Amino acid sequence: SAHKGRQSNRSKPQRTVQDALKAVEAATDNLGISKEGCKKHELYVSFRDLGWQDWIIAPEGYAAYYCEGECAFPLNSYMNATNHAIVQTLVHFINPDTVPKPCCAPTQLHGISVLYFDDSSNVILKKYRNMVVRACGCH
Amino acid sequence: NFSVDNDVRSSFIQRRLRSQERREMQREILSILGLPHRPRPHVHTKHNAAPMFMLDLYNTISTDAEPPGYSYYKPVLPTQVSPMVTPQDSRFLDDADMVMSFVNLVDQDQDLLYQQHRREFRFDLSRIPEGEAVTAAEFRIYKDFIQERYENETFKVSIYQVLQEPPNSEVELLLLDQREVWAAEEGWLVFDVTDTSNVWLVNPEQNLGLHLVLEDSNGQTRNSRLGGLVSGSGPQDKQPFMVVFFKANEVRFRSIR
Repeated sequence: SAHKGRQSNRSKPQRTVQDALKAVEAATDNLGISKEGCKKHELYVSFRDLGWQDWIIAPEGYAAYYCEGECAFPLNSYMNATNHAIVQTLVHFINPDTVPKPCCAPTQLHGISVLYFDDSSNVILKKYRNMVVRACGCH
Repeated sequence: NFSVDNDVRSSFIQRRLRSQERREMQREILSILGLPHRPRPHVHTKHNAAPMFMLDLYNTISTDAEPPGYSYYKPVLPTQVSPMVTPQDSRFLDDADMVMSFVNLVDQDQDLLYQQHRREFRFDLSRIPEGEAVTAAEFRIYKDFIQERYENETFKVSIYQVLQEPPNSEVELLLLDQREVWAAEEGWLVFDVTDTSNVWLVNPEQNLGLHLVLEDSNGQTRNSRLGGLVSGSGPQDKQPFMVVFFKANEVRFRSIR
């Protein structure tokens, strides 16, 4: 406020990006914007259904999961948004044609091991890191 | 087109893939697994010694890594010879990115006619992906209990690397590992062949195989069958094999499609 002095401004805590976000969320709540946020979805990859039982010994398949959903206001807590994602959302909100929304992507990944025969009937046990999505979030 | 299986995957709604979709899916998954094509093994019985040992290793990892509730994906196969995985194998496994077992390429029946007192084993290590360093390698052979021998009788089992096979003269051998075993002993004998595997990887032309020699307590060379060592016409779940533990020594990127 132009009417208030410098001293009173100093004693007042500064507004954070999160505060701004809350205000925008409150404003957009009434606009009917989709709330289907960024979430983890189930996807089972079955090696058996792919007809690979003759060479993949284990596992029979694995729960791969994938991330899908909107990274737009309101960014609810379950979206696990990074600070940068919040800034990205704000800038996108201001300039939607040139600045993209944050991306709904894995934030935590886990590995699996696959046991299989090669062409020579040797057996390979390989550890694949980052194969299974544990958590999704907005980046 | 949607189906829900009444098994462990019941929480997943499934749609049967059309053949084109199935091919696409196979291509994508092969790419994720880093394989250029779908392997077509000529022998794919899971009840041979090497696959059973590898499955034991797989289950050792899975127990630690899989979240609760996913343990039922583990295939359960009969383990007639156990325990195959030693605490040392578990340590090697912790440090490894990949483990590979190799089948013996020597026709054992032919070998029997040719060599009465020396067993030959050959393993093709040429198909190992680039960028993998050997951290440990073992040659494993099963020793059966032999009833017809004295229980306290001992044998000496020696494993040699073949250095040269000059025509019309004796083969040149390098002693790798040696073990004294009781006649009554039963189980897997494990020999360290790490250094030899590294030599074979760097110089594949030097891969002339391994020789096994069995001696009795008087130092007389004997047929390995006499000491209960299983190979050739013995049971499939007790056939000798080689296992190599690898660690990736570089970051690999998937090829651009």
